[in-house]
Amino acid sequence: KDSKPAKDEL
Amino acid sequence: MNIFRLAGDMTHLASVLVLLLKIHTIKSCAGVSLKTQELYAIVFTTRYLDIFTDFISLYNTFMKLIFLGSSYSIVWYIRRHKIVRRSYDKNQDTFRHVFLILPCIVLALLINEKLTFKEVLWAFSLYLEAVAILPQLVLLQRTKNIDNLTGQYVFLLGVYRALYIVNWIYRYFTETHFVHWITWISGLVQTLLYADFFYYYFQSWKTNQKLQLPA
Repeated sequence: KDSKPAKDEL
Repeated sequence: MNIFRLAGDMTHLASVLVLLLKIHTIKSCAGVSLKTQELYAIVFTTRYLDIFTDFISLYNTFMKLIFLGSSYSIVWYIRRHKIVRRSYDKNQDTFRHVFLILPCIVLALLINEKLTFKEVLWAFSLYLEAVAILPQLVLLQRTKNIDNLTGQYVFLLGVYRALYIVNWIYRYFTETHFVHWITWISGLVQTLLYADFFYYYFQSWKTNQKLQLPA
């Protein structure tokens, strides 16, 4: 499971 | 994507368009801080390097290109456009970039998610964004007559930051593993910088008077 939050913000 | 994030992005977009349209149509950049605009160009350049490495969504890529393009266009207008640049008052816009950039570089080297080139640049862009509005706020304070559009530009930017905070609170409760301390703390600092401006903005709106910040 991916525990690193995605950098999906601007 | 939640509604707060989308509303935040849209106000951010609106703020940039208001500024670009003002400069483009009235051919004047009076009251606009070139320093702040250059800092934003650096912020977007360092943060959006990931358009070459990570694909998140078309929306994401598109918005990144818009923010990059608009910040560089605004800088170009103020520096190079033969009419616009005459309205730039260099003597009022005296904030030194280096006093903001250097501490942000140091902070990014010390506090980052990972000590890699990309992650340090990412952290740097967040720290710099938090303080990039300062030259503009200083300039507003010095300007006797703040025109409506410049006031609206700063107001919209402040709303965008506030909406992002609501978005983080929402995401914290609705998503697992969504923790970005660097983003949150620098985002909170950034929003607090607008508090004073907001106070006077609403005062002027309530009393129907021209916006003026106390020296």
